[in-house]
Amino acid sequence: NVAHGLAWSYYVGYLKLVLPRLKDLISEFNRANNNLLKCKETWKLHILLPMSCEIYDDLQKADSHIQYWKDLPALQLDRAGTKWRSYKQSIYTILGEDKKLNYCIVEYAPPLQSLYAMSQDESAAFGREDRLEQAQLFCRTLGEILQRSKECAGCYRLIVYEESGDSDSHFLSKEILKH
Amino acid sequence: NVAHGLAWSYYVGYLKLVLPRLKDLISEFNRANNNLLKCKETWKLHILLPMSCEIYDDLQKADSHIQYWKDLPALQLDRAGTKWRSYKQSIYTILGEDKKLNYCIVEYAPPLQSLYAMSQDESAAFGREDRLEQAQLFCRTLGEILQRSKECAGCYRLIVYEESGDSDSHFLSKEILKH
Ligand SMILES: Nc1nc(=O)c2ncn([C@@H]3O[C@@H]4COP(=O)(O)O[C@H]5[C@@H](O)[C@H](n6cnc7c(N)ncnc76)O[C@@H]5COP(=O)(O)O[C@@H]3[C@@H]4O)c2[nH]1
Repeated sequence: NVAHGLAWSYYVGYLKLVLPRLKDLISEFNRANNNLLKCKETWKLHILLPMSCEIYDDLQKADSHIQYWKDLPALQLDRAGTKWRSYKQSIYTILGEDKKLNYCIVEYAPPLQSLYAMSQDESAAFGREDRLEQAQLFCRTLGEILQRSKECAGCYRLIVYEESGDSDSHFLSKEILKH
Repeated sequence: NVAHGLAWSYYVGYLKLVLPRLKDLISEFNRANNNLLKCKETWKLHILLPMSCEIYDDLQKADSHIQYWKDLPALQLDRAGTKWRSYKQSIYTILGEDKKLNYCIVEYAPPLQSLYAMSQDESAAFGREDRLEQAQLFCRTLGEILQRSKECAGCYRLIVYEESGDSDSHFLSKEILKH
């Protein structure tokens, strides 16, 4: 199944590499940045999983209450013939309804973007209903893989959501802060 | 199908981004490096597709006649919430049987590494025969997608191979130079 392969590829090619090292990258960041990421509960990669597969390359465009702040130190590894391939996460500030500013390490899951692109290309023979079904299967499979993974325990938060009909321009920031 | 999704994701999430820009990245590299990549026939990304799915993160370990030389300039783009995600290719020197040194932009296709990892994990319910079948389907699907892609025409070389029984430690360099 398409989603099955994409979930495994996302795990072995990315999450399995970065999640176990996340705490160290955050500690390194804190040493250089006055211990700014204090709350250990937020020392997780928040992974956005919109069922619509509609992904913004620039998170600030999804919700103006989400602002890019800084990057974590990059992880650099030799991978499949690419020397020092770079993997990094970005830290955002998220303005809450209480006007408080929250720091959050957050990004979308890129495979959902692949599902979206496949549904746009006629030669992929992949329609909107396939896409929704595969998006749901992707989230379920990813959740199961991560649950079984000892090395990734406690390092991530899956944020699965469907955008409601009446589009609230601050839906996403509220959704992230719920978690 | 697993391979179907991986081929599409590899195309929309990587090849479609980098291949159309490859000539510009090589020209930029040549300006800074005394026009070293002279032969325009080699201005292609050589993509290694071993049917065994056995991928070396360090190409020099696959064959000592393949040596890392330098990187092309990286492509940096906002992608799915990651600011300035970095995509780069490495240039290798390959020693031929005639003792001549050849420059080559080469790397493995990462999705084959995902297929390998899936076949190693019991919970993926994916055995060695599935893996071989999916590796072949991956190469076939990838070839068809790239053939139809106008923006990627002439920018890549697919190097599909099976390692022979009597392992020649310089099999890979010879295989690449055949192309
Ligand atoms: N050679 C090579 N160099 C690259 O920079 C690169 N970037 C992507 N790819 C391959 O293209 C395809 C599509 O990529 P996508 O980003 O949708 O999925 C990626 C993405 O969801 C996640 N991932 C990998 N690297 C990063 C990264 N640096 N930041 C965020 N997510 C990442 O994990 C998935 C699998 O990655 P790979 O298994 O390395 O192979 C990918 C994949 O086959 C690359 N291949």
